[in-house]
Amino acid sequence: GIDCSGDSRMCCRKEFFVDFKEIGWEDWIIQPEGYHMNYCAGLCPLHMAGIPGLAASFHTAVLNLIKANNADAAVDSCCVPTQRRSLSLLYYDRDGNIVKTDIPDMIVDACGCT
Amino acid sequence: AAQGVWCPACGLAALAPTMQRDVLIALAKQSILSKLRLPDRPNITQPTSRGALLTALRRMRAQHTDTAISPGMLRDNSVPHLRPGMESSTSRSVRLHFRFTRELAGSPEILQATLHLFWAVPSPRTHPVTVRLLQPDATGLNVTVASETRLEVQRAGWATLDVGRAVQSLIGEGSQRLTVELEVAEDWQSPLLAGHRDSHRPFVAAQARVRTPHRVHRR
Repeated sequence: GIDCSGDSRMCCRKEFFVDFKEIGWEDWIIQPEGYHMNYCAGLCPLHMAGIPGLAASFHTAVLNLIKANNADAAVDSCCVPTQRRSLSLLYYDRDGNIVKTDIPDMIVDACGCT
Repeated sequence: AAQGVWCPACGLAALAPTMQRDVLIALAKQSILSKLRLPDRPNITQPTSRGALLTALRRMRAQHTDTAISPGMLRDNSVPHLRPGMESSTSRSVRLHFRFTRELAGSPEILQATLHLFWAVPSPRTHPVTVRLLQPDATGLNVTVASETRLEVQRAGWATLDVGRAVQSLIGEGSQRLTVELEVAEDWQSPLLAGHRDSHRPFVAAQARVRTPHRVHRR
């Protein structure tokens, strides 16, 4: 996977961090202090197509959207997550209990072209 | 989509950076709440200070381990596991013993020695493990730590560790046995594949040079 840097327009992973304190969630989420909601963005020219993607079904869904919105788009490869990991949260639930939960596939570690 | 270009998937024009950030934050909130099955963020009427809370959690964790190892009482998963080739282990540490063959007798010069281990990782996250090379003393009853290495294991597979110096010093002292201790976090039942299938059995590969006696010719 490639991390976005500078003005590269290729498929890469963009880092995006949501600070719970900034959005006023630090009172009910004890740990961690924020969420790395990284995402994939960029072009997938044909010579990059075929680098392992996430799931054909996911790719098909996105391709259908593209076709529906622009039938003549000559896109046959998308920039998608290729490696993800879980987000572990320690938080208060509505009854004031402290709960620990691992939410799978929430953090994108790497992107690639399907 | 980059600025000024429309999104091929949704057909919308690219958003201004500030609006893009707001949309991403809203998406993050929605995604976390939906995964936690919460209609909205809980309202905490009497928040506890983060510092006090973390201290309480740390104390709770420490208390949990103390009660477990008080004299006379064993926790289930700390029952010693005796496995072939393993002398004794608790849920926190495994000991491996490697015996050197005769070819290594006679204090050769160890050019290279590498320990090969196949990690069995229960879940895709970072697993800290401490690898200690133990050296028996002259009586053989006590052991000292010859070296200690801390590793972060992230995925299953083969890993190597240089043990050349430890093997050289053991050979130099006439011992023919290298003991390796693996200490892991408690919730990691066994860092190695259970059952020790031959294809994944730990091994040490050593390259040695036999010292040729130094001949002196006297004229």
